[in-house]
This record gives sequence, C-alpha cells and structure tokens, in this order.
Amino acid sequence: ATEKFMEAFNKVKDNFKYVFKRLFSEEDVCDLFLTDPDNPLESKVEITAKPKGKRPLTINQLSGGEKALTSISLIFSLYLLKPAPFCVLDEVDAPLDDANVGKFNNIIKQFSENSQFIIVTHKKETMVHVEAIYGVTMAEPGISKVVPVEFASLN
Amino acid sequence: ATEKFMEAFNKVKDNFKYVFKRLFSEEDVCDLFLTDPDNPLESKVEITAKPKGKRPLTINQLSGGEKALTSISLIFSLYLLKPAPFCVLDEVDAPLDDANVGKFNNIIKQFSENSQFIIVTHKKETMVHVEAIYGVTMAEPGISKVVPVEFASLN
Amino acid sequence: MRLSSLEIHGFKSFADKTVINFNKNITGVVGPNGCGKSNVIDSIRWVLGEQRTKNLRSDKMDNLIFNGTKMRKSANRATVVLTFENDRNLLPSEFTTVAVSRTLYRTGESEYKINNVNCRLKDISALFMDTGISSDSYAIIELSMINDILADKENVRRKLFEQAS
Amino acid sequence: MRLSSLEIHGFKSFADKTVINFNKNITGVVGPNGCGKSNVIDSIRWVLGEQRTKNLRSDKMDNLIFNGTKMRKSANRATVVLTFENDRNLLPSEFTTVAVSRTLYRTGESEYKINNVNCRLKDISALFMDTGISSDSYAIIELSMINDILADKENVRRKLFEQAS
Ligand SMILES: Nc1ncnc2c1ncn2[C@@H]1O[C@H](COP(=O)(O)OP(=O)(O)OP(=O)(O)O)[C@@H](O)[C@H]1O
Ligand SMILES: Nc1ncnc2c1ncn2[C@@H]1O[C@H](COP(=O)(O)OP(=O)(O)OP(=O)(O)O)[C@@H](O)[C@H]1O
Ligand SMILES: [Mg+2]
Ligand SMILES: [Mg+2]
Repeated sequence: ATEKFMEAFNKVKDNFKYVFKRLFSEEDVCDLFLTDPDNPLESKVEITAKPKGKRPLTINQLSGGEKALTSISLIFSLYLLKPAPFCVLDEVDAPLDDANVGKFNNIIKQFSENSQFIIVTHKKETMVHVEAIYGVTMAEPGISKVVPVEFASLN
Repeated sequence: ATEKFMEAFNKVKDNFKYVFKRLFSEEDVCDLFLTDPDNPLESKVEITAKPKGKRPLTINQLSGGEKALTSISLIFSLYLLKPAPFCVLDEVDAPLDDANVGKFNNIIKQFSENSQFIIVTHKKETMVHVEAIYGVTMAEPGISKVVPVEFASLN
Repeated sequence: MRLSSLEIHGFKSFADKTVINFNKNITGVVGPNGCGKSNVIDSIRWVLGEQRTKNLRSDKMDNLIFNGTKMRKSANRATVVLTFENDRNLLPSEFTTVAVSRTLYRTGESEYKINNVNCRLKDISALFMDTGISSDSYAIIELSMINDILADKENVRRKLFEQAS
Repeated sequence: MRLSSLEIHGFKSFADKTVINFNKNITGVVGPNGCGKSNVIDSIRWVLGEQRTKNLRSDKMDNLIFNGTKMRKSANRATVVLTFENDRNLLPSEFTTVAVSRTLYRTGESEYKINNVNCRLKDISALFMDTGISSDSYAIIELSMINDILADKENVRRKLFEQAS
C-alpha cells in the first residue's frame, strides 16, 4: 500500500511541477513533499512554491493570487493522476489578474480534450474562452431561470 | 456604559439599514440585533439579511456576493459611526458582479467627501471610478516599483 | 462518460423546472450575484449523493427545497436529474444513456432513481465509483476549497490525494 | 487629517525607496498578482503600529525586511514613513505636517519617529487614538476580514463595535 501511495505521490509531484510552470512560468520553482517520509501513509503533504526571483519562506508569504494559482496547480495535478469525466469550477478565477486568467483558461482548454468543464465566472476574460454560455437570472424575485447566452451580446 | 453602548448600537443599526438598502435596493430588508439583549456588554452581535423576494433562514444561505455585500454594509455602518480619516480596501470588490461593483463604488464616492480611500483592485469597473491610479510592477524579479498610471492607458 | 443535461425542479431557488444542456467541452455559467449559479453546482453535488448539508450551504436537508417567496408558496419537493451519455463505458451499465435522479419531499422521504428505476443512494455512489466523480471529489472546485488546501485544513491535502489515487 | 504620502524602503518586496502620493480623495492601486499591492497595505498597517506578525502575513518581524533575490542581496533594514497634513487638527500636534516613521533593523532593533524626532511605539499609537485609525481598525478592509465578520470569528463583530464606539 505504501508503494502504491508513493507511486501516486511521485506522479502527482511531477504533475504539480508541470502545471505550476504552465500557470507561472518556466523559471518558477515548486515542490511537493511529505513531512514524514518514513511514514508515508500517515504523513502530511507539504507544498513549497517560489515564483522566479522570490524567496518566500512558506507559501503563506505569497500574494493572494499566487497562493490561489499554487492551490489550483495542486488540484489540477491530482486531476491529471485520474482525470474525472467532468470538472466544475465556481469563481475560481476571482483572485487572478488578466494575464493569469488567460493562463488558467488555456490550461483548462488543454484539459478539456479529456474532460468536460463547467465554469461559473463573473469575468469577461473567462467568458470569451468557453464554448457555450448559460445565463442565470432572477427576473421574478427569488426564482432562478436559465437562458442560453449569445456570445455577441457579451460585447 | 451600557447606555453608551446601546446608543452606539442603535446608531449602527440605522446605518446598517441605510447602507444595506444602498448596496442592495430599497425593498431589501436587514437587521442587526443582540443575541442577549439583557446583557448588552457581553452579547454577541447577530445579522439578518433578506434580499427582496428571498427568505434565507440565516446569512449563510446567501450567495457569495450577497454575503460580501452584507458584510461590507456592516463595516461601512461602523465607519459611519466614527468616520476614519482614511480607509484602505484590498480587493474587496472581487466577489461582486458588475452592477454591485457600481453600487459599491458609488457609496465610496459619497463617503470620500469625508475620508480618503485607497482601493486595491483588479477590476476595470472599479478603476474607472477612482481619481488617481498607481500601478505596482515587478519588472525586475522580486523588486516592487510604483508608477503613476494615466487613465487613457486603461482603455 | 459525457454529461448531457441537468434538470433542476424545486431545488433551492429553482422553483420552476429548469433544464441546462452541458454537452459542450467547456460551458460557462454567468449571472448577477445571488441569481442561482452556485445553487446549480449544489444541485450537481446533491444528485451525486452529497449528504453533508454543510457542503450544500444548508443547516438541514429540508432547506434544500424551494422555500417560497412573497408571490409563491414553497415547493413540496426538490428533484434533480443528471443525464450522461455512457460513451466510454465508464459507467457499469448496459445503457448508452444514464439518468441519475434524486428527490427529497417535505415529509422527509427521499427517492433515488437510475434510468427511472427506483434504487438506493448507495447504488448511485457505486455507479460513480472509480470515475473520479463523487460529491466531494477534487472535480468540484470553489474558492473555499482553494483556501482550505493552502491552510491544509483538516488534512484536506491528504484526503484529496487518497481520492485521486 | 489628510494623507499626503507613503514612503517604503526595504520593506518586503520594496527593496528600493518608493514614494506614493495619496493626496487625492480616492486613489486606486493596481497591478499583476504578486507585484506588491498588499505589501503596500501591510506597510501602512506596520507604520501605524501593527505588532501581530500574523496580520502582516509573516511569521516573525524579521521577515518584513526585503529578503533578497538571485540578483540582489537582502536589505539590512525596513523603513516606512507615512506623512499627513494635520488639516483638521485631529492629530494632537502643533505641526501642520506630521510624518510618522518606523524602522526595523536586521539586528532586531526598532526605531520610531514623529517628524524626525525619536519616540516610542506607544507615542505613535497615542497620536492616532480617537481618530479611528489603528493598525487593526475597521478602516483597513480585506477579503479575509469580510469572511471573518460573516462567521463572526472570535467575536470580531463585537470587537469592531467597541473600536468604533
Ligand atoms: N431553499 C431555498 N429556497 C429559495 N431560495 C433559496 C433556497 N436556498 C437558497 N436560496 C437562495 O439562493 C440564492 C443564492 O444563490 P447562489 O448562491 O446560487 O447565487 P450565485 O449566483 O452563486 O451568486 P454569487 O455570484 O454571489 O456567488 C440566495 O439568495 C438564497 O437566498
Ligand atoms: N520580506 C520580503 N522580501 C522580498 N519579497 C517579499 C517579502 N515578503 C513578501 N515578499 C513577496 O511579495 C510578494 C507578495 O506581494 P503582494 O502580496 O503585495 O502581492 P499583490 O500585489 O497583493 O498580489 P495579488 O494581486 O495576488 O494579491 C510575494 O511574492 C512575496 O514573495
Ligand atoms: Mg456563487
Ligand atoms: Mg494582494
């Protein structure tokens, strides 16, 4: 069981480095390790992330957007281990600046070859990347209604 | 001391209703009350918020944006009791949709007659409401630098 | 296993029967604050078997049923139906289309169906086992989860690991 | 009491001396993720007397000093100066301009100044008492505070009330 876990762990570690570099840049460094390597089945999982040029002591020193991107990288690296048939994201792009929203949506486009994505967002920068849009409205107070949205009407 | 507190509390309650209706609408209802009215100096402070047409049992049932707007209303109602000379807001508009960002910025404009505001934001809808903009950049990795931004360059 | 449609009726703010087609690769859901977007996501979690009301932003299951407005009385039941094309035979079923349905009545009774045949909640969970889809999987992501992972709240990183392996 | 300027030097990512004029009624601060916007806010908190490193996203005070990059070595001290026009005589001072300064050296020593005259941290706190400005006042608002108020974490609503009254 330990061997099976370590095999999965090492795959996720590689995925994490791959996704992190896609969302940050090639020169950015990250790692995933067990706090207690002699006890893999019980150990906590630790994350280090160092955007280029920076030397944060812990991920807690990173900015709001950097932290979100690091966390998203970990979730996506688990996803890559065993891609779920569909993924639902609820306003995950909220803390990201325009450039990072673009990278985020690009990697989703890549993953969408294997899984379907449902993305809830307030950002126009994200809306331009999806293939279909549904608008949820509450014309009658308290009653939700869904309507398909034409892309042209977004501009 | 109790009397002094209750006087402040009732003022804040009135402020809360005023700000809430400005950020939501005239038909939206909210209230502020003490969980233990016989013991005002020890009691917890409870919030109820009911956007029009909705009947949430607790504020926990509200949406992400509705919760943020309710919390902002409470903070601003405390501010109105004793307006601080300046207020700093760090990406507080992140969970808001475009219409609510507008209302948020309008009430800040009103308050700015008495206090200065420093607003950190990623949203263009907020940038168009401020009087001066400073851009923070990191051209040299890890080194922050600040430059004034011309409004024309935002469009 | 391709999503085809989601039907929501009487669940939270969806008083009227609502159908959303999710057949594209990337579908966006947009709208003003409080209009019901996260409720759509809650309905997906719920039909997949979520039992922890906390994860559905409710204190008890009864709160999931449309609770009425000034103009409309509350619903007496909530129903959600999630339909898939079983295109990669990921679902252990001889059907090409699989419709999973969950209903909760005000009386407290629950109904679960697969392709309109009554079943138990654990039959629905069993159906999705090994697909990576479960109500608490790494496949449904929101900001609070992003923060919990950063804080490693309640050893969440470990738990997600075990789910994915 | 009108803000006039903020000077940051050696504090967090501001390795070089940086001056920001805050003399308008509403000033926006923008820039990409990680460029230093929240660090600007941290510097304001810190110069006003914040002592809880947790509120400055750091484990210890030493972490507030610019810690170097591949190309630059770390700084040996962090300095922040916040300057006000004492236009409404809110500050108990005979000066029309009040400059509050805080410096922390790598050695652990701290320096505090009001208008270039050395003082103690509590003199700075006393200066702002009754103005509603303190490092933990309701005047510095971020998303985590929004959430803490909703959860009423550690009775924060009560504490903000007492601060404002
Ligand atoms: N059982 C229920 N009956 C009726 N309305 C409900 C019920 N449960 C929740 N609601 C309402 O649904 C609304 C929340 O919707 P939801 O969280 O989906 O909004 P949202 O579109 O995600 O908004 P945001 O952009 O702010 O996140 C709340 O206003 C709440 O009062
Ligand atoms: N002592 C220090 N020395 C050098 N750099 C530091 C120091 N402390 C923090 N930093 C860096 O400052 C950066 C964080 O900046 P900040 O939080 O101000 O970003 P931000 O502009 O608010 O971004 P966001 O939009 O994502 O919130 C981090 O990348 C961190 O590594
Ligand atoms: Mg939502
Ligand atoms: Mg920030």
